[in-house]
Amino acid sequence: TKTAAPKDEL
Amino acid sequence: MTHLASICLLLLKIHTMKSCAGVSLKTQELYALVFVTRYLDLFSNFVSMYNTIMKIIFLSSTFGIIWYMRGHKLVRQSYDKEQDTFRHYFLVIPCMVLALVIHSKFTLLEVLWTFSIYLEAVAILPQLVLLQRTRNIDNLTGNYIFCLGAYRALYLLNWIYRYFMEKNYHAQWITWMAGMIQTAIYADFFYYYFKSWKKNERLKLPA
Repeated sequence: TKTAAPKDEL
Repeated sequence: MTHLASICLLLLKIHTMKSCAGVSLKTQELYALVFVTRYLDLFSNFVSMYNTIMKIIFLSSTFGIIWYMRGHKLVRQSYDKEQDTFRHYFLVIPCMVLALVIHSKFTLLEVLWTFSIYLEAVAILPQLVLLQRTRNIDNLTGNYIFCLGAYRALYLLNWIYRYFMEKNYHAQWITWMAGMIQTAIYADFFYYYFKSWKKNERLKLPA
């Protein structure tokens, strides 16, 4: 399974 | 940085002119909702000092602008209340429904975060409607809206860059799609902004 995109944007 | 510039331009206008003529309170309130629902991870998800500081700036400046428009004696009088008629729930409810249907994980934080992405894409609509009704758009207001539109357009470029340059970059379809729609909504505004800039004329949107 793919991990979710990390929330590193604003 | 372009987003920060837009906030500085708006605060500069309100603070120096003591006027918020042509500025939509509805859009500001929608942005407040966007920031509150997106930055719920302010204390739980540390990305960088830059990221945390920007989150705090975006949250506090938006509430500062709303305070100015609602609470400041002089500024409040210049608010075009009769023209700024867009209803919040026309945008908030569909975005909430969409976030409940299309999200990457069904958790409270994730759905609220997705909601904030959808709402951000359309939060400018009350401002664009007000702009069309405003006869004399001052330079600061025009530049404010330009920067507000430009930051998402610049994100599009950044996403392309990250997609090709970063090894562990994740596809984020929800953000990409919403970002494209958000930028497309500004297309008309950008056209008239550049046209008036080239002709050295005051910005005016056709009715």
